Amino acid sequence: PKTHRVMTLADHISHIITQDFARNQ
Amino acid sequence: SCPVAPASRSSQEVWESFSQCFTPAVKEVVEFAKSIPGFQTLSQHDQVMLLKSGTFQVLMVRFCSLFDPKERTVTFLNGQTYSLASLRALGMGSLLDAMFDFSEKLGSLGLEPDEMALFMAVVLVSADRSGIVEVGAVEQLQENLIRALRSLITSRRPDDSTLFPKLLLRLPDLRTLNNQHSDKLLAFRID
Repeated sequence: PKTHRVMTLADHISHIITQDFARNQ
Repeated sequence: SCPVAPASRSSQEVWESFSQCFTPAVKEVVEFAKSIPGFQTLSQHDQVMLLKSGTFQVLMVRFCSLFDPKERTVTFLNGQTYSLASLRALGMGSLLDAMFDFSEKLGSLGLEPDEMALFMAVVLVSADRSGIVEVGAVEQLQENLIRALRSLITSRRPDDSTLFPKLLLRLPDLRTLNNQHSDKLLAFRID
């Protein structure tokens, strides 16, 4: 069965930003 | 360029594709922020905090060009146009209504692309300060950007003293949009 990760827009935005800065460290 | 639903797809699939749209859009805001003169002189912590609290608002400004307030339609970069009614199925009706109102007000100011970009920089550094450590540095950057925006706008429209204040009045609108809607849910399929 397909599972889903549900998150708020704000959390999704925070997640991407944290990832970006972690990658560029 | 968001491939939102051809009629044949379930609203869940629509929701997933709509959610996917945000990832590249957020990354573009991060790159935009790094290009703002002075932004990268802030501490990394403060850069991250400003982006976390301001990105949704910058996106709202960026998405304005997709909204046609008269026709009540949204046209994605891939050319697909959707009526407000058809997008209501995504459950984002209240956000879409607010977006139409906001894009109507912002659009009526008739900003040039470079003015819009400078306004987005002001939006970002004017975001919520609660997580910021070096508030003084952020306030200084905000002041510089607002001064640059004011001189750009007044140099082009010397006899229009109302446009700049009207533009700054959009900042509280964006704060409200952010407080009311950034908790909207997105859904991502994990196979």
